[in-house]
Amino acid sequence: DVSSINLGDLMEGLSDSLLS
Amino acid sequence: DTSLDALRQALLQALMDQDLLDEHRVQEMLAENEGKFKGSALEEMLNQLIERLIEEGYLTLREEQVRQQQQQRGNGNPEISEPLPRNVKFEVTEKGLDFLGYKTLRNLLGSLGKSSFGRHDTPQLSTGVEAAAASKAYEFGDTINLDVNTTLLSAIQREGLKMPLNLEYSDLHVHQCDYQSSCATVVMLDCSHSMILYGEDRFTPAKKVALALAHLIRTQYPGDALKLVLFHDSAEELPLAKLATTQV
Repeated sequence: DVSSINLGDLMEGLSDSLLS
Repeated sequence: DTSLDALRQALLQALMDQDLLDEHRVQEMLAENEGKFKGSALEEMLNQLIERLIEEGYLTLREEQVRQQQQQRGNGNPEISEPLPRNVKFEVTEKGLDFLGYKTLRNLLGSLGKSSFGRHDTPQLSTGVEAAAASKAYEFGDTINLDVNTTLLSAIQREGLKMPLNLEYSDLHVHQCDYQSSCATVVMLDCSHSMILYGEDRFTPAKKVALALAHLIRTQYPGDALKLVLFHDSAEELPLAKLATTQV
């Protein structure tokens, strides 16, 4: 379920991709 | 790469890294759509996540102008050409950048154990230490926050314990406080060729440290000035908002 995903955790997981 | 496809790919990887989605489920969702990503439940899910990230203000989307060359394609030709693909890019917002800075800082300093006393927050407990600085003799221009005890004691030492007590100018003592100053910091970020030499990316780790440092200074030391300088063959000032998207 998409709405149950914590966006903060998701952003943290994305940080490598967003910063590189 | 700031295209939406790259973002979807990164999202998928993040979901799988965090065990929110497994390989089997991905294959299942693709199989339901004859193995194609476009139009699958997986694409729908990733799009919903991107929408949520945009709604919460972490990311924004902007549409890049389609190249002039493509627009001119078929000029003077009356037949209807195929619609050009939309070129949508994403950007990290200031809120997103702030969040990434906070997380990077926490990751860099997060492995602290209990050692000597410092200013970094830890989950451990300790006794409080409040340093009360000794008072000093009053000088013209000082804030008159009189240390009454020391002032009276000084008068008593000089005159003896008698009433009325005669106070002299030299008896006056004032409390001293910690003096806090602001400072200016310039972070110089090397983006010369050596940072990506032999295919090894040394720039991203350096950028993360710069981001964490910027976050630390902006949140812990209000009043400080912080500037970033990017240097290579020449050098230029780098706005903080551009830090996350800077590449060699």
